[in-house]
Amino acid sequence: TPHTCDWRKKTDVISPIKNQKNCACCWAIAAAGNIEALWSIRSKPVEVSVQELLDCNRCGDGCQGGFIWDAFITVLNNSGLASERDYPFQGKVEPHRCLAKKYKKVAWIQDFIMLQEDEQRIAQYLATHGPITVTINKKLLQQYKKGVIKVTPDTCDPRFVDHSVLLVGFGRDKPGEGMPAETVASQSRPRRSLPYWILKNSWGSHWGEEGYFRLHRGSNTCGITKYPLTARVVPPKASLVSCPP
Amino acid sequence: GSLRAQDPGPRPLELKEVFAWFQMQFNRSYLIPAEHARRLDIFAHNLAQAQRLQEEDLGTAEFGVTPFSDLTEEEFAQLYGNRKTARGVPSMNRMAEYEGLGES
Repeated sequence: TPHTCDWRKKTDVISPIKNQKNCACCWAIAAAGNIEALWSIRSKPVEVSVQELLDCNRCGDGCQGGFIWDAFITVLNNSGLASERDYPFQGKVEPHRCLAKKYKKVAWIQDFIMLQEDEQRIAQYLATHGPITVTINKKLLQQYKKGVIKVTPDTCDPRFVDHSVLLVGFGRDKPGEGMPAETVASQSRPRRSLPYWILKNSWGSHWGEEGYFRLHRGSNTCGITKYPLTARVVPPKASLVSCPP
Repeated sequence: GSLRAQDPGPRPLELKEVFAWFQMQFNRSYLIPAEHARRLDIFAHNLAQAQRLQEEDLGTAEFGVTPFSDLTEEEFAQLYGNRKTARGVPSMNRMAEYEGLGES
């Protein structure tokens, strides 16, 4: 596992930040982001239809929330996904509007898996395969502006997860980074570097760190290890890929 | 000596001024005065909450005014949360686990 990994640095792997607006479709946007990244790494860049995931969701109105595995099952049931261009995001769902058969499929998946609840294994998989989806407790994100969130389970319960996002990388904060110089100078003990995850949110680019946020890595912050899921788009014996450091 | 008062420096912004800036920044307008007052209350509550989170954070995060600062926790959860997971995620076993390349 490398020390750092950031899939945003590889051209066309991570699509632009989306805004789910008043539709509770974080689950569909995160799953679409996962499929797009894997297709770009393994084959060619694509932007898939989030609206198709919402309209064709087997559990009804996709704007009322959903699970990552439902998104992947929808992709499997429909033998792939149309492009965002053909089947654009509307931010709402109308009954019986699934247009899956109308448009050409631009991406499909072999299956999907859930990784172990182990941050080291998650980092290894992320670095060698590509971005994955996670579901976290979003409690702190309403007031979040920037930086690495590190809190105790009392502040952010890791058992209660309610928001799905795309995990795109990890790294370490250099000691003193983001602090005023006098604060750094006044610290008697040198601060240890802070390991973090980089996550892509779906609340527009004006939120957080240009649409992204960072969580402490190594303490299951806000339940990040509870449901690490990813699609698979290639046969298992394919060659390894590497994430830009 | 001079009787001139010492310059106190720039004064901190009043809550109402911060709220006005928030409305301008995030393009919010409340037509009914009662709604404006209610949103101001929520905004103040959220700023206090952000301050608490700032004190509890052990990392380098900054909490404060965001595009969601005029929403209650319930409204935020309703609009941006995953209503299905909020009702509880089904229990499951980890049947499929990554074992490295070449797994069945």
